Amino acid sequence: PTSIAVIGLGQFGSRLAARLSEQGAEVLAIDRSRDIVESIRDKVTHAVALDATDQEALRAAGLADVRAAVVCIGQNFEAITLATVLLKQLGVPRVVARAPSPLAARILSSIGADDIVNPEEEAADRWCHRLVAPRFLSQIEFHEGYSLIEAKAPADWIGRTLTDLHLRAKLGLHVVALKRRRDADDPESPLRIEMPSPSSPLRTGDILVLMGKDEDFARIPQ
Amino acid sequence: PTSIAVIGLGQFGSRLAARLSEQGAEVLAIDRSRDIVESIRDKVTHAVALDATDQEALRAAGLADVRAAVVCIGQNFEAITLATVLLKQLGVPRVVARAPSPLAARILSSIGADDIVNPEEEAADRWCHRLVAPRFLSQIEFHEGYSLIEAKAPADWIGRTLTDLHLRAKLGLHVVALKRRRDADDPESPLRIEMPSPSSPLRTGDILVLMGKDEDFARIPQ
Ligand SMILES: Nc1ncnc2c1ncn2[C@@H]1O[C@H](COP(=O)(O)OP(=O)(O)OP(=O)(O)O)[C@@H](O)[C@H]1O
Ligand SMILES: Nc1ncnc2c1ncn2[C@@H]1O[C@H](COP(=O)(O)OP(=O)(O)OP(=O)(O)O)[C@@H](O)[C@H]1O
Repeated sequence: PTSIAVIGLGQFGSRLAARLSEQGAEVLAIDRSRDIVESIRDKVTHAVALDATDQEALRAAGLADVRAAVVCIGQNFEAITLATVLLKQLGVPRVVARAPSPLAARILSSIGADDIVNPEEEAADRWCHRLVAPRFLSQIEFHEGYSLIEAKAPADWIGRTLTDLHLRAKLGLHVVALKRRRDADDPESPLRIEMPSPSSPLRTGDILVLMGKDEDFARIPQ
Repeated sequence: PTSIAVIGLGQFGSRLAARLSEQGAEVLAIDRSRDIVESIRDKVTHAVALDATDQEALRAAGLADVRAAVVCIGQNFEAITLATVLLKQLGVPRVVARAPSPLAARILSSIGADDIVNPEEEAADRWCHRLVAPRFLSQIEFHEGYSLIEAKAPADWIGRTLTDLHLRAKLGLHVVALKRRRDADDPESPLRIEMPSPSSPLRTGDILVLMGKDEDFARIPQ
C-alpha cells in the first residue's frame, strides 16, 4: 500500500489527506495544532500533532518510512522550506512542496523538492482561459503549446459534418470526442460523451473535445 | 474587448487579475485594502478600493457594466455570498464565486453564482490522482468518468508496437499522442510531442497520452 504523509492541514492539506484515504492510501496526517489533528483523526490512518521543522519529532512519527510527503503549509515560507529539507534528509523518496510564488517554487526545487504545487496560481491560470475565450469551456495544456479544449460548436458549424469542416486539414485540430445532451431540447438533460462520426452533422448545443496546438485554437470562431 | 471584474486580491485574485490583463482583457480589480489596490494598479486597467458588500460602491465603480465578475475573497463566506447576490442584482451576466467547501458551493449556486471555483479542493483532487497512481503523470477528467491521462510506458510495453499492444481493443484506451525526449539518453533533454505511428515500437522513457474511461486506466500495469 502507498504510504503518504500530508503536512499542514489547512483547506488544501486536509482535503488531500481525506481524499487520499478514500482512495485507499495509508495516510499520515501532520499539523502542529492539536485541535486540527483531532478533527481529522477518523479520516486518516494516523494523525500526529508536531512541528514539521523539528527533525526528531518527524523521525519519531515515522516520516522516514513514507514513500511520499506533501508539505501543504501555506503562509510560512521558512517552515515550508525547512520541512522540505528535513524530509529529504530523512530519505523520503518524493517530496511535494507548496510554493506561494514562482520565485519560491524555484528556491524549493533547488533545495530538493521533487514537485511543486500552488493551488491559487493553478486556479488563476485555468480561469483566465475560461474567461478570455468563453466559447472554450475548459482548456488544459498537457504539453507546452498543446492543449485539450472543450469548445461549444460555433453557429456556422451547425448542420455541417466533421468531414466537411476539414478541421484537421484546415485548422490542424483533431476532434477526439463530442459531448451532446441526451435530450437536445433540455439544457438540464445530462451531457453524454460520444465518439464523433465523420459523416454526421453537428447539432446546436454540441460540445467538441479537441486536441491541437494552442495557436490553432485561436482560429476557431468565437 | 472582454471586461472582467476581479473582487478580492489575495493570491488567487491578484494572479487572476494580472493574468487576464496579460491576455488582453479589460480588468477592473477590486479590494477593500488601499495598499493592495495600489500594488496592483499598474498591472490592470482600473483598480478601486471598496467594500464589495456595499451595493452603491459597486455601482459607482462601474460593476454594472462588466461582462463577468470573479469573487476571489477567501475567508469570509458572508462577504462572498453578499457580493455574489449584489453583482447578480446589478445585472452582471456571469458571476464566478469562490467556495470554501462543497456545501458553500451548493449555497452559492442556489443564490445565483453561475460558476464556482475552489482552488485548494481542485488541487487536492489533482494531487490525489498523481500520488495514488504514480505512473500517471497527470490525469484530467474532462467528462464524468472519462479522462485524459499521461502515463509512462510500463516496462513490459517497451519494444512493442501500438498495433501489437491492441490498447483500444484490449483496454478501451485511445492513444492520442506520445511524448518522447529529443535525446533518449538524456533526461534533461526536452520532451517533444509526436503523433504515434501504430507500427513503431515504444522506447524506454516514452510517455503515452491516452483517453478513455477512468475504470479502464486502472488496467494499465503500475
Ligand atoms: N511548522 C509547522 N508544522 C506543522 N504544521 C504547520 C506548521 N506551520 C503551519 N502549520 C499548519 O499548516 C496548516 C496550513 O497552513 P496555513 O494556515 O499557513 O495555510 P493556508 O494558506 O491558510 O492554507 P490553505 O490555503 O490550505 O487553507 C495550518 O493548519 C497550520 O497549523
Ligand atoms: N468585503 C470585501 N470587499 C472587498 N475585498 C475584500 C472583502 N473581504 C475581503 N476582501 C479582500 O479579499 C482578499 C482575499 O481574501 P482573504 O484574505 O480572505 O482570502 P485568502 O484565502 O487568504 O485568499 P488567497 O488564498 O487567494 O490568498 C483580501 O485581499 C481582502 O482584503
